[in-house]
Amino acid sequence: PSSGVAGYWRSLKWVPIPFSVGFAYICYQQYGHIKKRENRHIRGSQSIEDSLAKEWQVNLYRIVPFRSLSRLWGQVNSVEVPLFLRAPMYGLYARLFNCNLGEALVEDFKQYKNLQEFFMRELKPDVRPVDAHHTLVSPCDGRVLHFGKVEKSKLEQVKGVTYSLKEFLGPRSTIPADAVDGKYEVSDEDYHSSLCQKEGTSLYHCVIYLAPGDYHRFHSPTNWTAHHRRHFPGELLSVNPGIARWVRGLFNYNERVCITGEWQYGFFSLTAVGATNVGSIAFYCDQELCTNLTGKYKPGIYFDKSLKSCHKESIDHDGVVMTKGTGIGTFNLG
Amino acid sequence: STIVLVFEAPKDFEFVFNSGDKIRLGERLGSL
Repeated sequence: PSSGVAGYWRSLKWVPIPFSVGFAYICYQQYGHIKKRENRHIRGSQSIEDSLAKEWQVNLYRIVPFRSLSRLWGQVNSVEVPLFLRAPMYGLYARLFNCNLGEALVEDFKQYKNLQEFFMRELKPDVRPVDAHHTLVSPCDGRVLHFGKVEKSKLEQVKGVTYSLKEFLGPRSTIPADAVDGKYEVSDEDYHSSLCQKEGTSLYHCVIYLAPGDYHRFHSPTNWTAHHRRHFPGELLSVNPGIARWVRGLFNYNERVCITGEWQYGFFSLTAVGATNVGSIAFYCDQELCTNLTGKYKPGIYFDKSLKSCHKESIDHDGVVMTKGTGIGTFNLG
Repeated sequence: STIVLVFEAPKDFEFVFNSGDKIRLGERLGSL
């Protein structure tokens, strides 16, 4: 009996230790999160500044070859998955990222040849009714990171972390006649006011983050006419909310495609910002658009295309007519 | 991936959700 008791004590001594250490570690992590959150509430903007990455940290982060990784990720996910692996593989993905397969047009995992197809799955037509009573609706599934009035030509990626509207959308496509040698410098304030076309209006913005499990197609949020497409090649840094809180101007670093035009209240734009996993962007109205290409790019360089000059049945001379709720583009893996 | 909308609207435009809220395609964004 004495050896049995000794064995019991020996097991009691060692088994709880890893659990205790693990539990203590989780508590410590949680304490850190709570402390940061409380600091944000108490110290406000100062705390936000403290939690932002320093310039050297951002530069170091940008050295990581996310563009190459993204293309590699895309290639891997374009490979046809053997039939027997599809259900366990996509099932794991669906569980990890909370995909609701009941909403998918094709519920059978085996019908998706690769993860790319699964990622871009379509939804059943009745699972996302478009609000018929309101003019402006959400263009996608996701989480609202931030929204509000644009103040002093600054957008906010998350609360308190601002970035330049002028850099985000780029210069206005119409260069005034008095521009010297085609160069035209405009202040932030003038740029801001140049976007407002009507009396009694303001500029507003809204940032919606799409998590890996979300439906990754986007639709027109209102009835509007798209006049112009601008493609900014760029980095493919992660855009998850944690990084958005850490790297100021994240969306200005990243590859993005901006469609600008007009709706009943004046200026309207929709910008799709790429990320590491989701490096390429497609707009149905622009078949020439190619994103996440190999090779280097120069920061600040962008490629424009007028959508007024297209000659297709669905496109009139004023641009591309976008109808509220209709699909206008997709994000692709890699 | 992220979608950013920048648009002009009347001064009394109001968004109808909070930061951090989940939103679905087709749900209203604001009131005009």
